[in-house]
Amino acid sequence: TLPAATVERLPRYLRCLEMLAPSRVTISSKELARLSNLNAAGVRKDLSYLGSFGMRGVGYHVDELAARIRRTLGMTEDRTVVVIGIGNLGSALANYGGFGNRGFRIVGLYDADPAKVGRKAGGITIRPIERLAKDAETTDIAVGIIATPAKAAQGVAALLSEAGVPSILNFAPTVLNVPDGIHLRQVDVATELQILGFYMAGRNRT
Amino acid sequence: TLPAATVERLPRYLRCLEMLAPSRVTISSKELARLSNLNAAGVRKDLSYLGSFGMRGVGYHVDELAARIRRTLGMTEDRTVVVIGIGNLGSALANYGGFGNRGFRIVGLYDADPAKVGRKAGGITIRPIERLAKDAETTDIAVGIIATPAKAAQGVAALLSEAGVPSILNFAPTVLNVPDGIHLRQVDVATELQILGFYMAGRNRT
Ligand SMILES: NC(=O)c1ccc[n+]([C@@H]2O[C@H](COP(=O)([O-])OP(=O)(O)OC[C@H]3O[C@@H](n4cnc5c(N)ncnc54)[C@H](O)[C@@H]3O)[C@@H](O)[C@H]2O)c1
Ligand SMILES: NC(=O)c1ccc[n+]([C@@H]2O[C@H](COP(=O)([O-])OP(=O)(O)OC[C@H]3O[C@@H](n4cnc5c(N)ncnc54)[C@H](O)[C@@H]3O)[C@@H](O)[C@H]2O)c1
Repeated sequence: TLPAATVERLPRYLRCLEMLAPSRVTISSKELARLSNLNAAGVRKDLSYLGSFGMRGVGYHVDELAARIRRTLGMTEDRTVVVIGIGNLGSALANYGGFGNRGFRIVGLYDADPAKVGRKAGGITIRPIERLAKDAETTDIAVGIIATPAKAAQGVAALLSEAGVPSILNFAPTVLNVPDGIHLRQVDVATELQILGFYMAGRNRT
Repeated sequence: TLPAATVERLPRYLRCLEMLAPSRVTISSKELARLSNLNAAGVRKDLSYLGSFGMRGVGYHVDELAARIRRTLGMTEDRTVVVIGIGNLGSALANYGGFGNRGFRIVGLYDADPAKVGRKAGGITIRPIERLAKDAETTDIAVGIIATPAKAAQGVAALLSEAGVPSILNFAPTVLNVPDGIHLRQVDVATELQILGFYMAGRNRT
């Protein structure tokens, strides 16, 4: 089975492969490491979990590697997503074009504010949060994205898990408790700033 | 010096440490690994770059480890941030409380739409993008966050680098070309969905 750290790097490798010119046929682990800002030995080790298909001296076949990563990430399946909390962040997520080409489709937008219900974001009509449980009975929902204020997030997480949604992506700055079996990921853009902060001073800090 | 992969994991370790009860004095690498969803050997290796202060059999001193990570990430310094493009995403970033407690302070919001200029987001008045270069002469800007549509992003990146801003965090779904020496990080929330996608099928895919 794949280590968690390897799984987390696969989308990055895929993004690098997708950025290559369409005419590219192969890529070395060294070049993939340079593009993804990681070290070559780590790249080779990560990709070895996907099966042995790197060719010594030639590298990896770009299309085959991308297809294998997509299959490993389950991108060949159509995954449905709902967004809860259609404020600034929820609206940006509803309008974001980057989900579709990775196999994720937004099938529902929910909010607790009656003034928002009935409006559209990203071409989808916002539904009242009270309808989530009922809608989940007839629509298979794979991921719930929480974009509400922190104080509402735990309540929304409970609604999602009771509705049988197996995965949650949480943007609200709070620690959520979810039942075992629910996959939870926390997003915090401040993390990206902290990583930039390390490099800003120009010298490698320890 | 620290490997890039280690630097990227430090904010996650810090978040786990900050979530511990205030009464906690020590933590083992095993527990920190479990909390951060990584393996214990990797945690020990990462932390060994910060100096040798884990105590065999006892683990790490929580406050000391957190302080050392903060220092390594340069969080002790006051870092100034500007956000370019105050639409849905830019507004959510301007209002986000998670920057302040990590040493990042938003000092400017810029937009190209005259209808947005003069409005406030997160308590800060939106300025016209034409003013960025002049403002950068009098205010030290450490990071520029790009939250514009993709087609405007390259132009904004050029403005930021010409204004002497050393780091860019880009949300627009496009590959930016920036001069050497500018630290660039690309954010894509779809990556988080792809990682969730791997675990969704319940079986470890290869
Ligand atoms: N993780 C990050 O990096 C990051 C970045 C920016 C913002 N945020 C967080 O994202 C969240 C949203 O930010 P925003 O600027 O869009 O806020 P916002 O106030 O604009 O939007 C919040 C929305 O949630 C709705 N809501 C409140 N309670 C609800 C409930 N119980 N069920 C359904 N909807 C509910 C509100 O009606 C509103 O439309 C905040 O928690 C903020 O801290 C996180
Ligand atoms: N990376 C991710 O995970 C992610 C998630 C959501 C949205 N996005 C991206 O973030 C961007 C913003 O999304 P949004 O929903 O907030 O869009 P939006 O249309 O609501 O906001 C864009 C803002 O940029 C301003 N703008 C346009 N050109 C500009 C320029 N040259 N200089 C300064 N400002 C300019 C516009 O006036 C507008 O206010 C988009 O590129 C979107 O694809 C990325």
